[in-house]
Amino acid sequence: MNVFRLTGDLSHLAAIIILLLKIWKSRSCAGISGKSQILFAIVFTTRYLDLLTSFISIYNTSMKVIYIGCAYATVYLIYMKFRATYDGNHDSFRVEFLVVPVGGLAVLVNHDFSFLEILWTFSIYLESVAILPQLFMISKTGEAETITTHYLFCLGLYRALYLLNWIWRFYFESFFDMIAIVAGVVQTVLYCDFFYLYITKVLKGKKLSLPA
Amino acid sequence: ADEAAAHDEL
Repeated sequence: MNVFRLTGDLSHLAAIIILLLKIWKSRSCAGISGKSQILFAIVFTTRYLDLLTSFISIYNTSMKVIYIGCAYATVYLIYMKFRATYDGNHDSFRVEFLVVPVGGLAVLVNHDFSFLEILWTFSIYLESVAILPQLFMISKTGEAETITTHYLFCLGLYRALYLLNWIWRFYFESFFDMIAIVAGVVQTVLYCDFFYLYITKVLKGKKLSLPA
Repeated sequence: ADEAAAHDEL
């Protein structure tokens, strides 16, 4: 555990909580892509199946349980409790174009051809692109609520901090995981355009809106 | 460097 890994995890946790609170307090999931949230629920489920087979630490186990619980709670709020506010017409990204290639890649490129390992690999690849339906929705509507941009910033920052964590671990622990690193770079790059808008607009008190 | 064996990250 190093400072980048810990702040990365906390940033990830903050993102998840911000989104849950936003939906809960406003009683609305307007502007939120339910498809991205389903993908994240799949990501956590397929990655954390090792909860049943291996114990790493209290920290590790509790964070996994919290992430999974929050992911399903978010999906429940969007598709059940506040379904009437869900903007399905604008959430039109075709997720099969992500899930199918990512599934194929996980079978072809992995550390070990075993059931749990392929699911772990699938979750790493899927996470790297799971935000695309949300970004697609924002580009379609041309705007995002400020609280939604805080969520996206924390979510993007988390993987960027993990990149620093992997650099740290490479130098000080001789540890590296090429699958996680490559997917993590892809994931972080996808946020770069958003980071630019967040810093130049949202942090200066303006609403995030895209030119028509 | 070693390739990852156990996944200790989240």
